[in-house]
Amino acid sequence: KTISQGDLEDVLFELELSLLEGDVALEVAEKIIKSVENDLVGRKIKRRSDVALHTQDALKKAISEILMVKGPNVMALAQEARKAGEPLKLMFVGINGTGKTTTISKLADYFVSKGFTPVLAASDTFRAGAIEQITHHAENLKIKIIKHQKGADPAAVAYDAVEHARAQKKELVFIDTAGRMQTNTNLMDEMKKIQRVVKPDLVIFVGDALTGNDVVEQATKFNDAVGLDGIILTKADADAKGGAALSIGYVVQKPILFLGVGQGYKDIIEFKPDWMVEQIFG
Amino acid sequence: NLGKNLTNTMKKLAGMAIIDEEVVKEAIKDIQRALIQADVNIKLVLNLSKTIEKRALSEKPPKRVTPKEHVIKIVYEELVHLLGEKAPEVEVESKPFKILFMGLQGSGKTTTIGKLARYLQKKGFNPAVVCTDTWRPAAYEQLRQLTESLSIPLYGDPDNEDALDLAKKGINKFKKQDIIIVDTAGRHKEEQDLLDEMKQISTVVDPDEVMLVIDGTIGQQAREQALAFSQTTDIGSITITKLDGSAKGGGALSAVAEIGAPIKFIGTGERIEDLEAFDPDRFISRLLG
Ligand SMILES: Nc1nc2c(ncn2[C@@H]2O[C@H](COP(=O)(O)OP(=O)(O)OP(=O)(O)O)[C@@H](O)[C@H]2O)c(=O)[nH]1
Ligand SMILES: Nc1nc2c(ncn2[C@@H]2O[C@H](COP(=O)(O)OP(=O)(O)OP(=O)(O)O)[C@@H](O)[C@H]2O)c(=O)[nH]1
Ligand SMILES: [Mg+2]
Ligand SMILES: [Mg+2]
Repeated sequence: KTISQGDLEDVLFELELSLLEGDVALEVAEKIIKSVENDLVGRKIKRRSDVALHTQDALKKAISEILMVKGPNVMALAQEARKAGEPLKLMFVGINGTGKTTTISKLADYFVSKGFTPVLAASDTFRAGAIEQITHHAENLKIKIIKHQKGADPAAVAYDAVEHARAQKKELVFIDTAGRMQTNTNLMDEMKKIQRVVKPDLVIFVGDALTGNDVVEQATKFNDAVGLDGIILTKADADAKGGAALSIGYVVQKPILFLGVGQGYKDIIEFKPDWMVEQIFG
Repeated sequence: NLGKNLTNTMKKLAGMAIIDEEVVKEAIKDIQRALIQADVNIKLVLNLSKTIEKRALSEKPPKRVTPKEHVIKIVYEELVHLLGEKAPEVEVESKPFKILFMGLQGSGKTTTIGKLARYLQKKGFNPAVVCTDTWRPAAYEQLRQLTESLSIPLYGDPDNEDALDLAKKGINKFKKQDIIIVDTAGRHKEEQDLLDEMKQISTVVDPDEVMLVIDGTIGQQAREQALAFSQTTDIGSITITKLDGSAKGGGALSAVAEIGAPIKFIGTGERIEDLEAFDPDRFISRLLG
């Protein structure tokens, strides 16, 4: 016997529901379920009862394929930068409050523990307390922070940080930018300007793992504007089902590099596609 | 684009003289998809669409109301039923009127407090702000920069690691003010120790109003997180932030449905003036794309 569309209707409905409840964006969930359906229809099975199991396997396969995107190995790039004597520049972008500043400090802590000397650029010159917040982290981690006064040109701060890193032979520059809505043209232009001036090696999108369907819009527009090299999803410790990972992965086909799993410096882990499969299938 | 889908289905309905079951079912499906894309809780969407379909097919539209108007009116009524007609204002009765803010990390509490303080100041009140966030670096500094230019008194102490002590001292210092707004550190439902701390803060502050701040971009987790907050203390009202982006804020709808607190304000930007009183009509039309 072969699997028919009718056999799949109920199980696919349930599966789509679990994707949606797991915060996978609607259009992405629908496309994934459609591809699973196409994968299964016409396939030979021994028993009718095998359909559910085949469907689960097909979904696991679809998820893995979406998330298995080859990405930059930041550690390897940092080591190359050290050898070349030219700092590796990472620019962090995303909408307001997703955890960019905190994530930068976690990564800085990690690289300090591996013997590197990162420089931080306080390129959020707009928000109340932004410069003080990242300065506090730099002091905790005992690393250099380059900052100007509130209201200064973010690109100028980033530029100075890169110049400092070059002069002092420091291998890494982490550029913290202000949160911005992808719908705000002026702020998107400001971000593009920072990129033009500094030419970061990696642009990292920091998204909140609790985000719903809007994550598709965010990732798409940020990717269109500056091109993303990697994604970090934060607040996964809030019991985020993390469907946002699947949505972003599907829509911009960029790798999810890390997950933020708390507010402390050590609360960051490498993202593994298995984590996503685990989240969806419990 | 879902907004277009909904418009097309609605056009079909508009073209109908009498209720056609198939077209109505199609319209309901499109409404469902619109609500899901707007981040409304899935179970809530399924329940809502059952109710809407049942009403659309069983209720006779009044004379001279087209099928389209009939279905839209039902959808609208069901959503307003959840959201409430119009959000009540912040009603300052006893003084000092204490407002306690809570919400997930990064949801926009601190910024909203700056906005609300200005909003209340413009209404002729004399608000003061208390910072009890002992976790976030420069939390007090952030509030200081927000309130300073408005000449709004602020209490905080970056060297004090005891949120309860800060709350006590702040409430005491400002007991002559009309309104005291208390900022707290962000927290989520898995951080039981922080939820316990919130219970204690609420006991110390004894708030007249508890404001839950919800990020407009939040997805299906909105309901669970709101539930966890409502278990620390009764929630009086909700503010949805970041609606100046493209998010529809459907997550907040689920929170309202779950804990029964009305949405009073929405955040529409980063500036002090970017706070609007909640308007259910505009929210619903944005929700449906
Ligand atoms: N629980 C948890 N909280 C986090 C995580 N990452 C960041 N946060 C918290 O989220 C809040 C916002 O973090 P920020 O680093 O200020 O976010 P941001 O993106 O720099 O914010 P803006 O610059 O204002 O756009 C802070 O309270 C952080 O402690 C995480 O992985 N887990
Ligand atoms: N565009 C936009 N940004 C907002 C809005 N409300 C807050 N923000 C921004 O969101 C980010 C987080 O705001 P905060 O006020 O620091 O959030 P919070 O809830 O106090 O964060 P924690 O104290 O770390 O939990 C900041 O960049 C704010 O400027 C809004 O309505 N629209
Ligand atoms: Mg920041
Ligand atoms: Mg805050």
